[in-house]
Amino acid sequence: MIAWAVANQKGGVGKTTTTVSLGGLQAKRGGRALLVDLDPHGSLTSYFGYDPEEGVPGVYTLFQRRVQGKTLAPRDIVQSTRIEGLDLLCASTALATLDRQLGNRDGMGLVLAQTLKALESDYDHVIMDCPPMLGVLMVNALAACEHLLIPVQTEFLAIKGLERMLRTVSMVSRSRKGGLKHTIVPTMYDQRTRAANEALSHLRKTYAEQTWKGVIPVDTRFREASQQATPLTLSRPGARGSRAYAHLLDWLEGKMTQW
Amino acid sequence: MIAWAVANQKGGVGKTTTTVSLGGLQAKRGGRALLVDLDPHGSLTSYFGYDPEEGVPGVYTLFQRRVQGKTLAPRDIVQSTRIEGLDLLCASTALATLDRQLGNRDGMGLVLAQTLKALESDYDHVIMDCPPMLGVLMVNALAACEHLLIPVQTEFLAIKGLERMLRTVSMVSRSRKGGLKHTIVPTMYDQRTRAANEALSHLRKTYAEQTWKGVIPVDTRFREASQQATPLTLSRPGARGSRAYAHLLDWLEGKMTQW
Ligand SMILES: Nc1ncnc2c1ncn2[C@@H]1O[C@H](COP(=O)(O)OP(=O)(O)OP(=O)(O)O)[C@@H](O)[C@H]1O
Ligand SMILES: Nc1ncnc2c1ncn2[C@@H]1O[C@H](COP(=O)(O)OP(=O)(O)OP(=O)(O)O)[C@@H](O)[C@H]1O
Ligand SMILES: [Mg+2]
Ligand SMILES: [Mg+2]
Repeated sequence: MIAWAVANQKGGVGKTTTTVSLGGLQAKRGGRALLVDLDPHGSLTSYFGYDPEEGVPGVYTLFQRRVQGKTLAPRDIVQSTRIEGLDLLCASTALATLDRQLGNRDGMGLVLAQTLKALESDYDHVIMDCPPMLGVLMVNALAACEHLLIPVQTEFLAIKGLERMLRTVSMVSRSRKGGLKHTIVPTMYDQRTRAANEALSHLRKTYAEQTWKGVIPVDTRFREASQQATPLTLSRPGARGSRAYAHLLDWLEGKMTQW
Repeated sequence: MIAWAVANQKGGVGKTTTTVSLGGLQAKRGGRALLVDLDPHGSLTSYFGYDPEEGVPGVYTLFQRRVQGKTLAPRDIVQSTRIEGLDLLCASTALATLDRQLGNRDGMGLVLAQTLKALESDYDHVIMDCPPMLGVLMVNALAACEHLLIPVQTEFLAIKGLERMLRTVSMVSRSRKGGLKHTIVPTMYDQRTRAANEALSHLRKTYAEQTWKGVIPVDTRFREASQQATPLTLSRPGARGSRAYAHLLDWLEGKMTQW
């Protein structure tokens, strides 16, 4: 099983879209894929028709049981989606209270890593969708993943914010054996605007080593896909956005064998 | 002095862009405007050239002093921007630790409201830019504002998430004398896509009372403006995005006299 996290403290950069698009493709290609929604706002959870306010058992249950010292078989809280081979660990709005509840209590940074270990034989791929905030949930994802994807909009302010995200990554990286490999994924690229071209070449120059050589273009069909609860990579594999995510997945899987 | 908050738990919907655009216009029209950055990621702070990692005195200082029981003259931590009549209370990345530090400590929900009261004679307008997360910072903004603006992208998933934001608002509203008035602002409207048209008419039907009758259209010049650290409403007042924010400001100011 290989686990990836998708994170960026900046909001609206395509974290959930990246998670859904790659997860859909992994299932389509015959793998068993699990998506994990760590965002209290629950975009991924509501994408697949579950309600984050209803408190469907999910990620929050994992932390609750840990605090109560009770055991839990993770398989019992995994939900299915309409897509064959694609399952989901749901978020709930209660996750927003987790940082306050846990405070500086020790040992809460590895809850997710231990859960994924228990699911190791059930799935080939796991992708964790992070909230746009550095807190216990993002820390759990960075501790549990083998590789981190950082979607970044191709615009000036988003790149300024990237430096802060990379400092967080290097902080976590030092505390992990073998560090934390990451890939910057340029998203929402609109080749018609000068600002996007400048931003992209700045990104490629400044972070050459860790930036994917492709781009995810602007494609308004992503917004429409969220209405049909089906990843664009499945409903319209020929769309520009879908083809770009397929290239990204090919590249990542090729890299995995090298790393 | 009239204080507005701009909030939505969904990321990347145009909260910071709305804050900068309206604040810029208020200053241009001769008012004294203060912008407050409550997002640990500090988009608004870095928009005006300050670094949220450097720990420039700002919002975090307010909470720190309160916890230490020390007084602070808010005027001492307000920063100027390049724009005449537009000042800024900066964010810092340390704000991300606030929820953990404060836990369930009482009395931390009114720190911002009391700060704004102390600045009442210095400014005509205040706009608070919220992080995409329900926590102590958003709660402070909802307690301190007279009116709440909720930017919502005109797309399906964003509208599903709006129901959650409105439930948060009605929760806070019950605890305030006279409730909390709010306006939903449709943003990033792309009239060419069917999904956007359907989403907008759904928004107008379901939330007719509290939705602004206009729209903020998609305008790629917003991204370019963030590179010049000047609000689009000042650098290109004739751009379609700027004109839309000017209409919104006119409508809100007209409403303020009625409310
Ligand atoms: N390549 C793209 N082209 C056009 N629209 C896109 C693209 N990727 C994502 N979007 C749209 O942009 C919006 C934000 O995307 P998404 O919700 O995936 O971002 P996010 O980073 O997960 O946001 P949050 O910070 O709230 O978690 C959505 O409306 C989505 O449909
Ligand atoms: N009307 C618009 N048309 C086109 N682009 C826009 C528009 N409004 C905002 N943007 C762009 O969309 C991105 C997100 O906007 P912004 O940062 O203001 O959202 P936000 O809600 O403050 O995000 P966060 O959740 O991270 O705080 C930015 O790149 C901004 O330039
Ligand atoms: Mg998301
Ligand atoms: Mg913002």
